[in-house]
Amino acid sequence: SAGAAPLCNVSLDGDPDLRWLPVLQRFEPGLLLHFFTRIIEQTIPKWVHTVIRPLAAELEFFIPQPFAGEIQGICNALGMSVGDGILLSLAYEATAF
Amino acid sequence: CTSIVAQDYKGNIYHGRNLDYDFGDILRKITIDVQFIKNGQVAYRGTTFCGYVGLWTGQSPHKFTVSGNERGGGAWWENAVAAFLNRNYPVSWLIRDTLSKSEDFQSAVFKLAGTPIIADVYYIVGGTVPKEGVVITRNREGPADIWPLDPLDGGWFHVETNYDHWTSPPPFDDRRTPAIRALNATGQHNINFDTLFQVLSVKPVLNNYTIYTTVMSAAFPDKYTTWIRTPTKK
Repeated sequence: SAGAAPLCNVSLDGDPDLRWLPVLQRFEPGLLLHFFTRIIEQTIPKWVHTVIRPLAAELEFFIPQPFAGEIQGICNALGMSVGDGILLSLAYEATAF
Repeated sequence: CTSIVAQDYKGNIYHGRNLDYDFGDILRKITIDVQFIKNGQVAYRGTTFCGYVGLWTGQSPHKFTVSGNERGGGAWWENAVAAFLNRNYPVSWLIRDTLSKSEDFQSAVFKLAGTPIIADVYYIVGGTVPKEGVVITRNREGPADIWPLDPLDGGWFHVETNYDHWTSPPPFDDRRTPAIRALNATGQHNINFDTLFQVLSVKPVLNNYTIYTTVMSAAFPDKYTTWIRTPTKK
């Protein structure tokens, strides 16, 4: 069986750190945070977690816009560390190895 | 994952994909289609998971469609971190950046093939006119192979799963052969959105790791459809 994926709009005219908020509001924040924590714990080696987290302070230096702003905005909205937001973005790169 | 790019007998290009991944119980609940709006118009569209800013599937209307499939192997984590610090792109960010900036199929292929990325991957790209379909096998620094459609010589479709197309898939994970059989049974005269979805619903092309199926064609952007798949109960 199959059901259609919900359709959301993201405005590229808005600030990167605010543009995903309408999408996030369609989901329960506590549940999202729980999901993301589980994915990170099960895909990212602990030592990588330790290495990447401090780099979050240099987010804008390492990560191009609009991705840096968008990750920052999502993390702010969910009360998640920016380091974890970056790691979530690298879940494929982690599991591909 | 399984991605298919195909050309029908009229020259229309169709592109479909199954995204297979762990964490199905989570990801099926947060899979979304997103229209990225700029100046009141849909600049591009894609399928992702709430909270994940990259795209593994997407469409630039009237220009091209893209999907990404995992390519295993490659380097270990030290290299991945080094590549990240070297500002190589995560593979799903490159898809989104390409959808945002590339003006046509050719420039999209050029960008997807040549931009340094963090991990190996397969990029599958469809266009709007005959012969505009390609599978790009990527190393981190550049293309390992570029495999275009060859409809005049019988190559009216390409199937890419998670193995290099010039090798045989392992018997324990051969989704390529069933997909090819289903496409040949469908035939070039009958390929369309519905039949492509049916091909992507043949087991084991569709399997318990499949999170969603998307069918799309850049020439018909309103037909972009994503279905969240439910695994079979054991």
